[in-house]
Amino acid sequence: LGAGRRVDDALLDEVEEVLYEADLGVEACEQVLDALREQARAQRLRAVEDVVAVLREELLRLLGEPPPPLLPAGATRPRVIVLVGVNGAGKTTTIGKLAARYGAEGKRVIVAAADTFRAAAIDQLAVWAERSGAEIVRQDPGTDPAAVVFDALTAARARGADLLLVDTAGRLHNKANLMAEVQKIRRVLQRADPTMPHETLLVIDGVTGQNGLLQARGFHAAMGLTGVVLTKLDGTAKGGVVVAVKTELGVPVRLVGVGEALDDLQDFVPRAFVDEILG
Amino acid sequence: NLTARLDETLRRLRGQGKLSEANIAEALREVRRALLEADVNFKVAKEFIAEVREEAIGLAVAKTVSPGQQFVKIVHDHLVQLLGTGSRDIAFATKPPTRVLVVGLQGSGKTTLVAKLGLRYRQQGRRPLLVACDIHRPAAIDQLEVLGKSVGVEVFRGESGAAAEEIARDALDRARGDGFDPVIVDTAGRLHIDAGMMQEVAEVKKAVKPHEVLFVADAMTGQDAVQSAKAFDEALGLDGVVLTKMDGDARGGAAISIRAVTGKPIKFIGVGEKLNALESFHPDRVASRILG
Ligand SMILES: Nc1nc2c(ncn2[C@@H]2O[C@H](COP(=O)(O)OP(=O)(O)OP(=O)(O)O)[C@@H](O)[C@H]2O)c(=O)[nH]1
Ligand SMILES: Nc1nc2c(ncn2[C@@H]2O[C@H](COP(=O)(O)OP(=O)(O)OP(=O)(O)O)[C@@H](O)[C@H]2O)c(=O)[nH]1
Ligand SMILES: [Mg+2]
Ligand SMILES: [Mg+2]
Repeated sequence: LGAGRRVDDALLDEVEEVLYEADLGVEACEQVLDALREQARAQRLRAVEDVVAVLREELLRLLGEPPPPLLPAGATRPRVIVLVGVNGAGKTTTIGKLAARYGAEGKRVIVAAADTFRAAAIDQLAVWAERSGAEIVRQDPGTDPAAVVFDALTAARARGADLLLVDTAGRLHNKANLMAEVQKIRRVLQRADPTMPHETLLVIDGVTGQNGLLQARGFHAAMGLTGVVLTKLDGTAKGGVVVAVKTELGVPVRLVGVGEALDDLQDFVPRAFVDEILG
Repeated sequence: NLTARLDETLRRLRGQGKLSEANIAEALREVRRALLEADVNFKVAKEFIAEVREEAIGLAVAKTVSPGQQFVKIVHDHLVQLLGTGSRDIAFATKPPTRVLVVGLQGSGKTTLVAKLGLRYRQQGRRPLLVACDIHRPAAIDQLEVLGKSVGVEVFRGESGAAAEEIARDALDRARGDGFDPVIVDTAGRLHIDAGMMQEVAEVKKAVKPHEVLFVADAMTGQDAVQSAKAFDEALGLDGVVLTKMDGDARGGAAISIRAVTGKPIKFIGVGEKLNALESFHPDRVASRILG
């Protein structure tokens, strides 16, 4: 969409390609392209800059306002944040990054190793806890994840932790027994305190296509999501599926993962995200 | 479903003699929409639809099935043809040990696949050696060791601090010395645009001289599938593709995209976290799934 081009069918075809290849999906693409055609009919598109402006405006409108901070000032202690998502999305690594970020702000952070299933999952989280200066609550592999969470909450309250980050096992949303397991984690927290968990974040891999919307529907119905963490945006994928997640479910992106190191975590900035899509 | 939608779109075909440019235009748009919803890459879908159009025009309208069914069959068969050719297992070397290199993006399912292949070949009476060449991810080597142990397959763990390619070299010495075969090498997840990491895996490949390079891709991958697959193919030369997490509800259009852009065969699909959850690839099943 280089500067100085005139607005013709070839350009609009290219726009369609750019939007689709960003993983926006059929619904969102049609919505954005309709807005564009509307402007074209009203003769308001003189140059490619007008096209880009309309696209940017429409995408920003769909994405909504920048989200509130995860750990707001004056939050009750401990603030409990549960991370869920499908296998390999980046949950454990994101917990390490969150622990580091808030640890650096002087917060006392506890991480709960509630993935008691996958090989070496607890060891992996333990490395991140060490690197970030967080304390880890863990049990033997095979322990009921909800029991680990309960333990971790007890520890967080006893030690006056500011933040409790709960790592869960990867799971596909179409597996009823696994979704029941993560709902049990939620119930255990709610029973301890009806405001918990304060945040439930769905971690979505940046390369995910339209399945990201199905994941969000499934996890939102089971858990009630307060946000999405979109990972691996340091790759070439654009992560456009989060637009549909916001417009259909009202669930906003809170954070973005941009690498495998401890500090590779950014707040979600809608404008920067849209500019990446529009190249 | 697509057949029902196409029946509706094509109902005016009844009583017509042939499929024409005009009477299938709408149907082709429906099919393109289905492919895009299934995450087939935009350009790949466009090309595919053009080929289907060419094939369909001039065909006689079928008398024994509905127009929707006829059209879906044309598309389905075309998808199967695109997905279908190529061998279905790894190429075993005449002079052992056979060497397999497993590569792909972060979190795609490589380590799990390496252990699944270990189990598969152990069950065939072979003596596999799994090689832990991921020196980056925390506890990656532990992960492979736990998995290998769970299925009675030996895991080679290199010296602490060794580079990935040194570990690979030492593993091959061990394999030759103790008669392990095949040797299956797990590597760290990496981005195709990370020059340093692509250099590392090129060096591991040089050390391993693999008979088979397998690209592991997540079935839920969207439009980016063409980018990563193409880049890995250009950098390393792929022999096959494994599509993982097919026990999910992703339609799996990435299979089409990857096949279209690399021409390499999909050899296996992962259908679960358990180490016996590995199936050979059936193009007709994947084609039906993509069409929804
Ligand atoms: N490039 C990149 N890699 C990432 C990012 N976040 C996580 N990863 C990598 O993705 C892979 C999977 O990360 P994990 O944290 O183990 O993912 P997970 O969701 O906990 O996985 P399971 O527990 O097995 O479901 C690892 O290799 C991470 O280093 C990111 O933002 N960018
Ligand atoms: N449901 C399901 N999960 C799978 C499948 N294959 C792998 N997994 C899970 O996906 C997650 C990632 O698998 P790994 O084997 O760690 O992936 P990887 O490619 O080695 O990850 P990195 O080394 O970080 O790049 C784990 O939770 C696995 O159990 C599959 O076919 N189905
Ligand atoms: Mg994890
Ligand atoms: Mg791995």
